[in-house]
Amino acid sequence: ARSKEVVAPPGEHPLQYRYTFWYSRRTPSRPASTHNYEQNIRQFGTVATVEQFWRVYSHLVRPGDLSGYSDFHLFKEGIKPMWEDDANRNGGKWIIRLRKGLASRFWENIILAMLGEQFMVGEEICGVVVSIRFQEDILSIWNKTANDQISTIRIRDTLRRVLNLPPNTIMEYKTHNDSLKDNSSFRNTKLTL
Amino acid sequence: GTRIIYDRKFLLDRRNSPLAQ
Repeated sequence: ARSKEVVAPPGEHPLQYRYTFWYSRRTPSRPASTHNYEQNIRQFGTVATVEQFWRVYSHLVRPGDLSGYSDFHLFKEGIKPMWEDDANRNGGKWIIRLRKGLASRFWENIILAMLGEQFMVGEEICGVVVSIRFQEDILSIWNKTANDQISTIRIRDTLRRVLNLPPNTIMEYKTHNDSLKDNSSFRNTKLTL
Repeated sequence: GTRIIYDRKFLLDRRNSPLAQ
């Protein structure tokens, strides 16, 4: 029923997929269990066109202006930004660590690449996340099939291009299965140059 | 089927459209 509310009004430019924005925030001292993660995450808008996207996005706080321990997520409609979701169960994510001050620009660029279908990996992309932390900020892009090497490498190379990353930028990949095992999003990743 | 592909400039240009306000 929710899908029917989000239609493309005349004159607007449809996106290949509909996307939902989510926001989450938690107290870093509390360990993240699935239960409290689900309680702390809220969706606040679904968009189907380029123009709808800008209407929502332009009213958001820029991630670089957020304080504390918070995340913005933009995921395809119907996919929850959780490791356990059916679309994510066999997936994983690329992680890019950003020094403070870069998150807002990189977040916008990764979103525009996803909405514009720049990754060319079929149905593989699930969504993107910007995670605001104390020492650094982290950008992630989630895909469906962690062991699909052709897609994960293509996603990595597209990221380098659309974010204009220096060639020596370290890229990290972590499967959601590993995240579930060590209950951590960003520790124990596989590094590649 | 065909994919709807937009480059960054196209998307940024739509930001100022009256429909996006």
